Amino acid sequence: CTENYAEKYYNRPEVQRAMHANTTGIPYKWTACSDVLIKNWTDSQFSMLPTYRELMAAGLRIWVFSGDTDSVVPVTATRFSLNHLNLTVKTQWYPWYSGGQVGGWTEVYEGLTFATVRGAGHEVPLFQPKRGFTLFSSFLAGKELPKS
Amino acid sequence: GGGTKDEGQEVDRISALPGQPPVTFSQFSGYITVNETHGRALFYWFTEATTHPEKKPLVLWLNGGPGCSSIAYGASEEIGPFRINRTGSSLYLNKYSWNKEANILFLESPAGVGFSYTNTSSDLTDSGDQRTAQDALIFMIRWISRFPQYKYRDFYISGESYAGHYVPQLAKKIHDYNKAYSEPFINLKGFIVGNGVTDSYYDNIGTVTFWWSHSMISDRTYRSILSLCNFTLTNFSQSCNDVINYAINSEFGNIDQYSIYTPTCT
Repeated sequence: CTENYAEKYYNRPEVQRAMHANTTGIPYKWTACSDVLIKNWTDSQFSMLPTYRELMAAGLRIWVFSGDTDSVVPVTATRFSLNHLNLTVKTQWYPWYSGGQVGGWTEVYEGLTFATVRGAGHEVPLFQPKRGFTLFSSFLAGKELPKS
Repeated sequence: GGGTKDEGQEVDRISALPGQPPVTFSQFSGYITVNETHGRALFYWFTEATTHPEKKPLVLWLNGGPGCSSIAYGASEEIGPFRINRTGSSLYLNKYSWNKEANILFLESPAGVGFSYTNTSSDLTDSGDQRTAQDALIFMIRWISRFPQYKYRDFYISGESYAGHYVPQLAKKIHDYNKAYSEPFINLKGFIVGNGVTDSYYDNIGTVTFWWSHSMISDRTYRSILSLCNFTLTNFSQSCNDVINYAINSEFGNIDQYSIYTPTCT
């Protein structure tokens, strides 16, 4: 229910003043998600895979991770999609560790790193904050996820 | 050049949020206009790194939806420095905040999300990937002009869910924009995406496979979905929608689809 807490907090006038927010008197309450936008969304790229290919070729560091208890954009969806990039494996599939426990599994390809996060839902850092932090730190450092 | 901190940056400085515990890092929030004609302005919240911000990379975080707020989710319940208490009266520290490793910029995008607004109401009913990416590029260019100390700094984009579109699309916009510069001041080094919408066809096949392999739906329903749904289409047939709605409403049960083993929010 944590998003309910945000609905309360960010609609407080003193919070909006402190954040220099809502300075033009927006004619509706602040809310976590806009129904109007999602119902009227127009163009949506059918596949991001061509964009991934282009940016991998440009040499960007690209990581994709997946909380494995999410059923909305689940781990099998992401794996099925990435599979069709036909990537070359650099480091074979292995379990990565965080806090002495398996944090998930990972495989490193030429141009992209994929990792699952065990026990995490759609919002990985909400459900597994420590594993999410390990993932982020490794990404920034450009290092493979810990093997122990 | 690196430029000097202009007054815009200081005007956006947050002295302290109501109910916030004392912190050592600086934080800023405010608006960047991305389209003068329509009056579209995007709202950001910037939390500098807890130590040596001048040496740490800049990371932009985007939530998806489309239409959802990076401040509601990313900042307030995922990677931000604070968590909001149950009554919405105070904040407490997030032990695993990502601003321990980087300077984190949260953006409410596109206009119409959260505090981001437009003065042209029709913008709210014709948003899409293309304009969202273009406005986000304009935002980054103008934000870095307001915070010139972050020019040439290692820069990464991160996000989740429908930001599986936003993140690579913005990365491509910046990559293309940078081609005009021998030394780009938006020094994009990479991106990281979580539970990201990636490919409509393969995502859908993989999603139904997850539902079946995690025993959320019956064999019969699984077979019905595969036979009635053509996921190469962008709009599914009525019979396909019906069987998926049956799966969700009659076989999932009262669960949180975003985290299938945790209790639902009543």
